[in-house]
Amino acid sequence: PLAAAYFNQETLQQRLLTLIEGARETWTYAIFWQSSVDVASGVSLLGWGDGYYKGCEEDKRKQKATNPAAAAEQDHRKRVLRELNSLISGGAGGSSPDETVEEEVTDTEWFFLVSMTQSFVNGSGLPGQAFFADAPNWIAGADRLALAPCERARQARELGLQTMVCVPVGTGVLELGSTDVIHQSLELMNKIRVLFNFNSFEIP
Amino acid sequence: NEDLPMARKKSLQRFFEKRKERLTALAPY
Repeated sequence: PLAAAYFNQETLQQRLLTLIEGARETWTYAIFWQSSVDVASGVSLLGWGDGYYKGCEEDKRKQKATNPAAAAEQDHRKRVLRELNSLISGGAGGSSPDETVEEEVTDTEWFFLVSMTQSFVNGSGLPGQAFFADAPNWIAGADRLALAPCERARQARELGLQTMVCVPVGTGVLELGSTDVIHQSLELMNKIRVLFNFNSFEIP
Repeated sequence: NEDLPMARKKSLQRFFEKRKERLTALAPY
């Protein structure tokens, strides 16, 4: 019960932030996928628990969409961003439009936002596979992401990510993504174990 | 709005806050 009490949104966000901001490598985001079981169907599900988006070099480059398809994609992303902003600020017109929703939405920002809508049923997708096998899955390199048996990994590659890592921790899966190629690191795996050891009664 | 689960709502709020910080840091002035 004590461990459960510590496992709340605030400490989870703090753990994600500590991991990403304190890492030697440059990670773009971290997501915790929370496991649950649908009582009626018995289906095991991994859904959004929390996430931390740090960003990457892409965010610093102000690329203006130069072709019609890219411009249309940006329009679509900004429209979705406006709707989401409206949702969390209490309805349309609840907040004044600002650069938060009017500036370009980068590929990795978009990937992170789309992730909030995703879930993985009965061991599907990279997070589901890691959870089901109770083993980490570390994919480094765009070519390896392209070959991964997972639609999410392929989408990640298309949106500029080069490394995806899924590590089963406690009641879910920790996923890390980067636009850099990052090879497996024992140091990071140990850090994850310490930060996400939900059996521990100590707040990291 | 009521249908948006709390975990996603809080994550979205944080995402927008951080995005604003990033954009402010990148602004020329």
